[in-house]
Amino acid sequence: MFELRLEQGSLLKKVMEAIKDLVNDANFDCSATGFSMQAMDSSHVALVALLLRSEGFEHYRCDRNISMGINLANMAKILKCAGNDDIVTVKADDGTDSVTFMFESPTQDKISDFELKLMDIDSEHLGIPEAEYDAIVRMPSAEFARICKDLSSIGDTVVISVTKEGVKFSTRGDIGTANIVCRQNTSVDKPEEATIIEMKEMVSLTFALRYMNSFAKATPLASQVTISLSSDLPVVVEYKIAEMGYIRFYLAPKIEE
Amino acid sequence: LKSQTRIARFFRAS
Repeated sequence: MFELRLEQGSLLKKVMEAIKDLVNDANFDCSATGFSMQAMDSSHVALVALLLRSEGFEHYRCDRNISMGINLANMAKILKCAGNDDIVTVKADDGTDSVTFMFESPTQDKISDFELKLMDIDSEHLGIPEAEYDAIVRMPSAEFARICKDLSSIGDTVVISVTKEGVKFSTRGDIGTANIVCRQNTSVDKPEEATIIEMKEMVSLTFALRYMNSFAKATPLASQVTISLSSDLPVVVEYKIAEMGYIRFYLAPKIEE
Repeated sequence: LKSQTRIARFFRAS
């Protein structure tokens, strides 16, 4: 038997909104460690890794490891039915082919349950090697979202370059070019508004903007985003999920062949 | 011209 209870149900809603357009189907793995998921987008260019640690839930019970194959659009439909303040319980019995979502209003005067059919998903689990990154940029997530949105009105790809000057986001398209430079900014009272750049080596990589815009749908989950870059390696765009874990997006670079 | 790579080029099946 598997059961989790999350008082801040809106968190699960936000997680689903962040990944439902990128990934169609995924296996959610439940173990003593927590609730996790790894999946590629249909083009096999991007990879999403989600971890919600068991300690972060108000209640978490997992008698044996299970893997639940779920269509994300359908799970998102169900989670949309939860109120933002609702307490969410997810449970699955051993050997059944469905998972139940229960939503309780904070005052306990409305209780809903939804049963979602599970599916067999034959997905490849990729090993993500530990990497030392050439540059790590931490910046306000809303700023990153704004930059990706603005640049995508000009071009299809973004070149992210980290130098001593800061981090530069550049694009070019039919109408012209755009460059946005963000400098390190630690002298703010509010840490959520800081931009911090750790650079070991200068790095410049090219990525498809439409994926970056898709990742930015995770913005409501965290005030800061961490972008880790190394030459000729996938970028990692990470949103921490308050006290519980993270959602990490990996995107393969465009490379001169 | 740069071409799009796939994730499997960097991360192998585990």
